[in-house]
Amino acid sequence: WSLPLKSVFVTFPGDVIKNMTDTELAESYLKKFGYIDTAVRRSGFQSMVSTSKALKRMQRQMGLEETGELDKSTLEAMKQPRCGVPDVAN
Amino acid sequence: YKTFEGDLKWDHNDVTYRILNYSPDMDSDLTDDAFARAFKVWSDVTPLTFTRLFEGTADIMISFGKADHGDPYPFDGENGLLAHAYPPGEGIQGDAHFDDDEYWTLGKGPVVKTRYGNAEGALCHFPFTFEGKTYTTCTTEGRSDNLPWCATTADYNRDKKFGFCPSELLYTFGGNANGAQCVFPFIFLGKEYDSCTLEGRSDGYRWCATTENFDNDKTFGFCPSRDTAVTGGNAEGETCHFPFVFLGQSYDSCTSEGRGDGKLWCSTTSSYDDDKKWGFCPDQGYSLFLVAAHEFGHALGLDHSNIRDALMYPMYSYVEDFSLHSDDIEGIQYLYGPKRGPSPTPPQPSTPTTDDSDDKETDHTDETRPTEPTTTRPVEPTKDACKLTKFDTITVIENELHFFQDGHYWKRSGRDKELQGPFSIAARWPALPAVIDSAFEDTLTKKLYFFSGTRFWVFTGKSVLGPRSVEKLGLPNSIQKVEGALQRGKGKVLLFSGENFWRLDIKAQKIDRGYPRFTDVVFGGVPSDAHDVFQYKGHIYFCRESFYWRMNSRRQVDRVGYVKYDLLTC
Repeated sequence: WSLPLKSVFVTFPGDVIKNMTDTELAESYLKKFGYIDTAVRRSGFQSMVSTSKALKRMQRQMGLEETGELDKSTLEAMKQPRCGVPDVAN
Repeated sequence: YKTFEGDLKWDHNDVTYRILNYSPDMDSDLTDDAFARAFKVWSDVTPLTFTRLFEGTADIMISFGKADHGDPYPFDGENGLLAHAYPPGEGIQGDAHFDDDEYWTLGKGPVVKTRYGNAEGALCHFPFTFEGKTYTTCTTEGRSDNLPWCATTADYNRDKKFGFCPSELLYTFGGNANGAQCVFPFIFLGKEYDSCTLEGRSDGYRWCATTENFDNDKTFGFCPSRDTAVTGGNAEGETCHFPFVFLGQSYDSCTSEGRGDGKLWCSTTSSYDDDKKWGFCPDQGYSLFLVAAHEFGHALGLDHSNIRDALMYPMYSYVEDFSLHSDDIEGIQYLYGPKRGPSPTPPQPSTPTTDDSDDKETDHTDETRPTEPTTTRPVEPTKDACKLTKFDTITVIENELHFFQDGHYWKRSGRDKELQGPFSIAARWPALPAVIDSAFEDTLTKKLYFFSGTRFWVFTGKSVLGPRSVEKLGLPNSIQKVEGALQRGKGKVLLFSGENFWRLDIKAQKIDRGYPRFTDVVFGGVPSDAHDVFQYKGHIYFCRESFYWRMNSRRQVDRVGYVKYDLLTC
């Protein structure tokens, strides 16, 4: 029972497939909704720190556990339908 | 709540709005009404008034658009971003834009307003029966002119009430043809068209000519979406073609086969294999009323709240009986103050109303009801299964569907599987609590298992064992309740809780090794937070709120429908 059936997946013409990794999706989300200030350029380490802070800020806004990490519930929240107005004013 | 930096707000209380265009998904009357109700959400708690303008510049200009729609913030296709709005001010400030790649409804599936016919524009009643067959969408059956129609009561043969559904063969909207219907075929840039087309436009809206030759006459209109029209894919606006062939197999309904995301799709021609024309099947859509009320909050000066139940929370979620959260009220009253003076008193009816007063909607609800059927069952509303939006559990006992809710149960039994009840749980199964989270019948021993919270009971006839703790079965103490049970094979049952499920060996009364497993890994395409899971007539059902997702033996979601209509047969 528990073995999933082998399904055939096809590529549907015209399908909007957002080929993004989870990290890319998160970065795009944090930028789009104002959690990361896109005007500031950062180097690698600073970027990691900032992303963690941004994630925490986003998690606080969404009422999620503030882990600062891209966990499953945060990723799920980022995939939810929502309003396009940024959460953090710029 | 949060306001925009500088507490941006209108400097006058008589705010104006203008609707610049409409979505093909919803009738303009329904759209107007949704926007009016969305404004009323805010005018009910502030001194603000909202006046609609039909020309010129209004404070709040409302429009639908797709992708790049003329401002610096393009939309992103279906799902994701639904809409946005600008805080109060001049120019684009205060305006609200809605993504027309979304499927706009009132949040519960297609809302189809009829035209012509004899129902005076009433909404379609789905499902309805016509000559013994049940229809859940508009149909062209019984007509030779190919115009889709629907009944506006539950039984066409009894009531004979009907109207025509949106169709380009009946009318267009926008454009310059005053709503005239499409003329097919028509000529555009020397080429002949037999259906609405996207050609010649960059905004993604389907249009047609309303005379035989657009090149000569230049009259056109936009095509309304049929309730059966697909969204997305490469055939948006066209209708599913049943049956259709996909990878050599014939399909009579929408399927998730071929996709990894569980979304239901269909071919719009008889053969996907040959034509590769497809789209997603219509779902419940997004409530224009709820999204508009949120956007208008921005247009009045409110930023996003971090309170999940507040209207100004950034994520969309459908709520049946909407009322403004105290956080939203505090926010808007911080900007504009509270409403003063008495509320207007509605005129009293001259004759007494009938017994359906409990069913009346408030102005804030997001549900538009079709004309009620002419007969109703004289039951107390609180005990009418058809008026419940959610059940504690649904299960099959002695081959009959049972619906449990707060001390009562209903069952579909008898030759015609009519809904019977309510019955008292305590009367039939003494010792059980009022709320049953899950239940199943062991097909081998016919013992009945009931779960409530972290306890379970086992009934053999009238004798009962329990309550016992679910931990005794090997379930972790972290789970708060068992939400669904699926009998699988001999002596095995799957128990669902949260996003996981476990396999119980009934004989050993122990959970098998290798569990829990994630529900969404094994059952793709169903809600991971289903609150009822059960098996009925060879299909597995996952219920969430008033909807069910039906899965076939190949674990493909082959139908999504209403518990109320399809399972309760209300």
